[in-house]
Amino acid sequence: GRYSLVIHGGSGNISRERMSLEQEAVYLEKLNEALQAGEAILKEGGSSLDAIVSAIKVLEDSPLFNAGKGAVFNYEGRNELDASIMDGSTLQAGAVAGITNVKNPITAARKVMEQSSHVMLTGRGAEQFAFEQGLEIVDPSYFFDQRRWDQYREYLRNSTQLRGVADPDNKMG
Amino acid sequence: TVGAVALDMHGNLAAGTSTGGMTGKRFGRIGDSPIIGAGNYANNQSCAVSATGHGEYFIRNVVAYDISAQMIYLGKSLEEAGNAVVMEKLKEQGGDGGIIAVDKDGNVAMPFNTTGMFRGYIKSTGETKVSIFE
Repeated sequence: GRYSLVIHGGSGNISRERMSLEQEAVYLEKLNEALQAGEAILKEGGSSLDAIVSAIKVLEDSPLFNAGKGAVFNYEGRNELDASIMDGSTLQAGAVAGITNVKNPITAARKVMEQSSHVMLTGRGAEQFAFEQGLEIVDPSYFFDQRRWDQYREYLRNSTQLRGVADPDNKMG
Repeated sequence: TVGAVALDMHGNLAAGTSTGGMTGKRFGRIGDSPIIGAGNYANNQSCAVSATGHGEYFIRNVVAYDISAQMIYLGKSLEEAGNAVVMEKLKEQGGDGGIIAVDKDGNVAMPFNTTGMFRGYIKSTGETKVSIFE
């Protein structure tokens, strides 16, 4: 009856000084919620695949993390999402890349693994496949998060690739 | 990027990773998350791994598969293989990031070479922990 579940919400040079105790508590609570969602499946004898999809959906649905809702923006100000999944018992795998309208990308990766003969589908083709598989399709605006949008605007202001021309001296206007 | 790895009661391992990628990415840039063997891998013989970090380094070093391969071919433990890849090889190259992993015996590893990683685990023993910093 042994099981284990591990999750992550991303890594980076997060500074403890810039994160208040209240913010930290909010993140830790969401991580616990994802663990509960996955464990609820494992403790009933459910599969590790179902458990990881359940945990990841909690994190994709939260704007706190860079996945699903709350994902970062690309250079054009759009959300392009990627996901992958692998089954250790069969070595089957599925992945999607560059999708913009599937609510939970991890479910699209799983459909690729289980309902196609491929491993990775990308862009419009992956979106068409997800639609035909009956996955939840959302308007791209569903993924918008103001904090990420502000980060994106800050990136454009600071980017050395202003107007597509490299600015080797890093002159800022 | 978010991820999860699990060992179920039937002894099966699975790994999943999902991401929005990198702020300001252009030209269809893809990181390691959707690349099997780089940002995500699972094999009942060894472990399940999900990665987060500077994707290009994780792709070039085939990080998730490398951890599994070091367990299978070198007989390393999950902790030894995870540290060798994340805390030595990647760190030497300046590849920022971390991984979460579980092995076929339910052991957990969460090494990272940045100042923080949102992470957590729960076991059938009741043991559980969530954290951000070291």
